[in-house]
Amino acid sequence: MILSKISIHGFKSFARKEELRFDGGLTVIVGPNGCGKTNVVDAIRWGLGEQRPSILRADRMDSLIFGGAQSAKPLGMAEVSLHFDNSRHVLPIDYNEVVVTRRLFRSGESEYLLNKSVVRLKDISDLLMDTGIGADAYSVIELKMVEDILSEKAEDRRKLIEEAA
Amino acid sequence: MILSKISIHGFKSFARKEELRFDGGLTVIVGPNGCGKTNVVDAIRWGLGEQRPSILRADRMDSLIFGGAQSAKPLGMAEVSLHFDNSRHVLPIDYNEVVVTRRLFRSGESEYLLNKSVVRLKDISDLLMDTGIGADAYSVIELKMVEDILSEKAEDRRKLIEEAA
Amino acid sequence: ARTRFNDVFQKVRTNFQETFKRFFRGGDSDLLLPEGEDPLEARIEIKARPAGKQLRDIDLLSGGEKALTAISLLFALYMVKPSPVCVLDEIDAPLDDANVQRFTRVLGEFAEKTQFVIVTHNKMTMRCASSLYGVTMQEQGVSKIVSVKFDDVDEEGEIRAA
Amino acid sequence: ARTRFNDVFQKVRTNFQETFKRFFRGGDSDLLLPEGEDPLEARIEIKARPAGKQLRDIDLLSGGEKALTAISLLFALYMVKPSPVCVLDEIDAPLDDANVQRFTRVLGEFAEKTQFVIVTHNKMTMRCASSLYGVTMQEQGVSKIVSVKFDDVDEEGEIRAA
Ligand SMILES: Nc1ncnc2c1ncn2[C@@H]1O[C@H](COP(=O)(O)OP(=O)(O)OP(=O)(O)O)[C@@H](O)[C@H]1O
Ligand SMILES: Nc1ncnc2c1ncn2[C@@H]1O[C@H](COP(=O)(O)OP(=O)(O)OP(=O)(O)O)[C@@H](O)[C@H]1O
Ligand SMILES: [Mg+2]
Ligand SMILES: [Mg+2]
Repeated sequence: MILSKISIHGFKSFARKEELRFDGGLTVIVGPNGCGKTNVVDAIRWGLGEQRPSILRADRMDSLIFGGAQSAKPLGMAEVSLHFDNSRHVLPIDYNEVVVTRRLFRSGESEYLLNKSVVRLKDISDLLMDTGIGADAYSVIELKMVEDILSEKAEDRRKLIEEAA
Repeated sequence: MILSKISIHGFKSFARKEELRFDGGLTVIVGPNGCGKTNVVDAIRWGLGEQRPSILRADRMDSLIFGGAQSAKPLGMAEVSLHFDNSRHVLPIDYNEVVVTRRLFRSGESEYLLNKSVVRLKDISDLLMDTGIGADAYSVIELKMVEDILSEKAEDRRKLIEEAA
Repeated sequence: ARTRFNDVFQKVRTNFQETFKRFFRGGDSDLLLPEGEDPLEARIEIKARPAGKQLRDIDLLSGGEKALTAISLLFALYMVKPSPVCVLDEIDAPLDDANVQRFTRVLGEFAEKTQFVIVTHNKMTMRCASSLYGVTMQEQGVSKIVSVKFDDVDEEGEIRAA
Repeated sequence: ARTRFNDVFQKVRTNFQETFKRFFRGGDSDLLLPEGEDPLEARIEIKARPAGKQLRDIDLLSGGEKALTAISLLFALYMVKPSPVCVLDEIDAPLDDANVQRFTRVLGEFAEKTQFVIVTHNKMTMRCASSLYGVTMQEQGVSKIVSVKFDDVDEEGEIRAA
């Protein structure tokens, strides 16, 4: 199973729809400070179902929606789609391409879609269970987390091993 | 007032007496990971009178004394001396060179010296008061502190401004 | 559940001892479950000793040594259960050039089973990319994604208009 | 004590507005004491808005923007009360090359009143040194200080025997 593409629209600093294609190897993202690299990382986490605003560096969920800039007005919705190439049927679902979409409206309402049909968050977590890429898994590591993984409190370490079990 | 030299012996990874001379401009310290650069920073903090082991990344004070390596036995004492050029008499003391020395023995005993005569810690803090380089001042900044200076809890910010007052 | 956890724990432990030696060119490391406690509840202790040094509290390691130890543990987990996608955000920042080279070499070896997405400012890490993207804010405050060739990334980490 | 604190606070505030603009080439920043509270007890709020962006919660700034904001505040303090010695440990790690250049330029300006001791892995910061030292562990586990010329620092951050 390969993450083949991510599309981001209205999430954090992405006022316009942007896409990033992955070739299955090593994709490197570069750019000056504050241009939106970690916002791409947050988009992947959020798209996989992350529910805790603090992990996404936001104080409340609605600060995830594009809030406006000099040349662009605030938007009413944030949307992220993750496209997976499922031709080897790792995901227990009968499609060759699986698209997981998450939306958030200013009203606070959320929406989850699987290949364009609305589903519940639970359907997405069940689908991604045991693949190692769910929101809780160890698939996104930031420099700040290095202190946690090695710290005395050890909860994070246990969670990492449990995830692999 | 200029810090003209630091000598370190038996403090953390410095098994042998080492010296570093400063020319009053920009001194840059380089070297591979784990070679002892931040230990030099800790030596400056400790020499200025830092009392909290956690700031020096140690769980107890005696882990500041060289604990041994492949080719060198553990030592019984850690000693750091900071040499200040006081020719403009910024420090209220009658010497052109002021040497502040701190020692720690395995027994847990500490010793403070001013130009080779034993004094109390209070004498050193009084001497450095209002110069902006005491242990509490904002003169040592690590990357990890950036989060604290900007954080909501704001105590650190207030302390910084108070120090300047 | 207990035998399953124990089984995975032992595998991760052996892998960690191996990846740690690879990154630190020697030294040794370990993951320990305190004796007599229930494996499902007990704290997992971590030990790390770089080559030629004494074993000390993990807090006494340097910034770079800590990052390298955490990366070794991460790869040890991937050897047990590869995650299809792994995202790393500036995890190479505290590493010196020698360790960045070791890090990117090991990444290359794992890239067969795991797809990596890496955010970095380090030119050496950029060179290992199979595809390179830039994020720019040509319109202030609005992020845009552009595809980039390595030569387009100038000194400033800025992306010359492709 | 109150008037003295207020006096210094206002100076640091004005300086911070100036140093922030220098680092971010625009934008604006502020330090605020909540109205009506005793200045000696109240929390000091910090606001930072990079050029062309909306004012948002300080937590939404990026890693590099946060480091640059903290550095601006530090220099604002030095303008009020220069500290004879300032030690900075890898504070340039999250900065892109353009910001490292701005950082080292401002350092040069402050180096008249304040002596800086900087630990770094960044080659651009190394070039600004008036004296360069290397710390090595030729004997494993034992640190040694050597004086270094810029050309001696090779790709690896390792120091060739001087
Ligand atoms: N809801 C939002 N609407 C508009 N912009 C936002 C929103 N949330 C965050 N931002 C902006 O995104 C920027 C941060 O982007 P990000 O953290 O991705 O930078 P980065 O590329 O990772 O930089 P660095 O190299 O410094 O880590 C901030 O300047 C912030 O103002
Ligand atoms: N009491 C001690 N005796 C001997 N060695 C010690 C002692 N305390 C710490 N050390 C060693 O010092 C090393 C850490 O050094 P330091 O943190 O200064 O590295 P650094 O040069 O800052 O590296 P980095 O570039 O990764 O930040 C550790 O490997 C640790 O084992
Ligand atoms: Mg970032
Ligand atoms: Mg260090």
